[in-house]
Amino acid sequence: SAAIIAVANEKGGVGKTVTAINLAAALSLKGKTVLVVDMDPQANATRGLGVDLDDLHATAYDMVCQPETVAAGDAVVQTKWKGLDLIPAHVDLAGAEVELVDVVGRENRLKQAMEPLGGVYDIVILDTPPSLSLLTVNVFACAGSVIVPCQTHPYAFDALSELFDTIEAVQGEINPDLRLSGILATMFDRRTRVSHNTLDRLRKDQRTQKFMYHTVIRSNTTIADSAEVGKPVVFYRTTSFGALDYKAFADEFLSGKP
Amino acid sequence: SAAIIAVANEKGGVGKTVTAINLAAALSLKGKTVLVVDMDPQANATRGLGVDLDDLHATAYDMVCQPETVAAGDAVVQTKWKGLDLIPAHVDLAGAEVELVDVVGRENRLKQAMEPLGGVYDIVILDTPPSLSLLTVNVFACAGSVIVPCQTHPYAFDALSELFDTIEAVQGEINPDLRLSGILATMFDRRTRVSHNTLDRLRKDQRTQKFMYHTVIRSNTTIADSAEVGKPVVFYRTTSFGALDYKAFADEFLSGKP
Ligand SMILES: Nc1ncnc2c1ncn2[C@@H]1O[C@H](COP(=O)(O)OP(=O)(O)OP(=O)(O)O)[C@@H](O)[C@H]1O
Ligand SMILES: Nc1ncnc2c1ncn2[C@@H]1O[C@H](COP(=O)(O)OP(=O)(O)OP(=O)(O)O)[C@@H](O)[C@H]1O
Ligand SMILES: [Mg+2]
Ligand SMILES: [Mg+2]
Repeated sequence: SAAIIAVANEKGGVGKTVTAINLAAALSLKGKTVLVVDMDPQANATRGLGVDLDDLHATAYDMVCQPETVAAGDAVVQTKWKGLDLIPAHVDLAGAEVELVDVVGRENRLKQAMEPLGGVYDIVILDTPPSLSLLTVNVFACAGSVIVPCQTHPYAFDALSELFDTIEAVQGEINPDLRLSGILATMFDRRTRVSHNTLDRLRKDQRTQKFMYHTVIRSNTTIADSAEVGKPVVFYRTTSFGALDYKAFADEFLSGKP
Repeated sequence: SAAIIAVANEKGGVGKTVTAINLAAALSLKGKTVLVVDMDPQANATRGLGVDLDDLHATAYDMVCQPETVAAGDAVVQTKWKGLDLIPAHVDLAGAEVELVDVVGRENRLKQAMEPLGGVYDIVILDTPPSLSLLTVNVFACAGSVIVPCQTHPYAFDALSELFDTIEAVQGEINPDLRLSGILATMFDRRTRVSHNTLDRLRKDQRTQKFMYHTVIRSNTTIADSAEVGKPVVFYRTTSFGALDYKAFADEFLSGKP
């Protein structure tokens, strides 16, 4: 059945969405069938994949909060690219935490909803909001592994210990199979000392060094531009730094490293 | 009594913390007495102001969740700079949403805690996490106005409508005096088309145009480097683009514009 991968980091703006949609795009170019599930109420992955929904279509909110009426299969949308599908987010996901507060097993709602899609895709990639709340815990309960984009900046580095604690807590109580797949250095800007210093720390710190992907995603204006046209940079400009870096990352990911 | 200003945007990584600590620094250079309250459990503003706490010191978590034992005054820390104090964040703030779920008036906890500090400072600046949950609602219940940093990128632009809805809901139910002070374009990178396009949209869109600050904060490597040394860029490199832009913003803010 599918490899289910969470992309998470509580720190905001570290490249979670850019990583989720570009890894998905690069893997689809290698012939994998990929589903992206956007679990961020801000729906940036939905927009980044060029999907503009009318209000009638089912979303991740429906399948998590109203599973008796909407199945995951109903929420799947085809993107412009073959082999790359999406379950879009909805702003109402923001209310899930309060809506499900009294529901027993509320952390397993996503996992249950995704079961019928078990054998349909090679890879499922879950984008998360910048928090460790119920939505992210649902994603961790459902996933087999977690990729952690980490901007090469001290604020993003500081956020890692809380994330590791949360992963351990989920492993202990909800999903013993969850593992940390790796840490991907993102938005690396060779002009700044802080980028180099943070990358060094990531590669030397006891808790992070063995999880570091070799690939480093460079800061790159084409990535910023790609969001506006609703295309992952891998499809938007295939020879840009951004596309090359994410294609190299997809190769490394498939090789099973780090 | 003090002007209480929230700095908020649900989108992650748009420069909320950088704006909060640099506006505070620039205002203190103009002779204002300023308090920064860090309401983000990731405590980036605390770190950005170079404050490294031992576990014994009181924090924003204590004054919001255990007001009977800790008063706001107990949580105040002096920074290295005269006229610039801080109430530090704590990772336990992340649990406030669940801890206070049954507490009547839970959205007014911060406001009540801050009342004894009413006349002590000229200006209070509240940093928020990238979400519109209870912590941010507490900040909106306490504040008189909101500054919205908005990275010149479509994902950040998209987040504005949800933020406006939340401000309206708080005005209607909790704090009728709350007003939107202005939208500050941040991380503007003149090399990318998307920066120019998003800035144009902000300046032309019916809902945003009248709120736009004239000052635009340029993308600037010194700002990234400043976080590593625990100093706002305004103190770290006074002639850098970052420092100049934030000092210009402080002037514009004091003039009462937009
Ligand atoms: N390698 C890169 N080079 C340049 N810009 C980048 C890069 N990666 C991401 N960005 C830009 O940085 C911003 C943050 O990226 P993104 O939205 O993917 O982060 P995120 O972690 O998903 O944010 P959030 O926490 O809000 O979900 C976006 O404007 C994006 O275009
Ligand atoms: N004008 C700028 N030029 C360059 N880098 C900037 C600028 N403003 C902020 N940054 C960098 O962008 C990142 C995000 O900034 P910051 O942490 O202030 O955003 P935030 O909105 O507070 O994030 P969060 O949503 O996680 O709280 C940081 O690495 C910061 O150093
Ligand atoms: Mg995102
Ligand atoms: Mg912040």
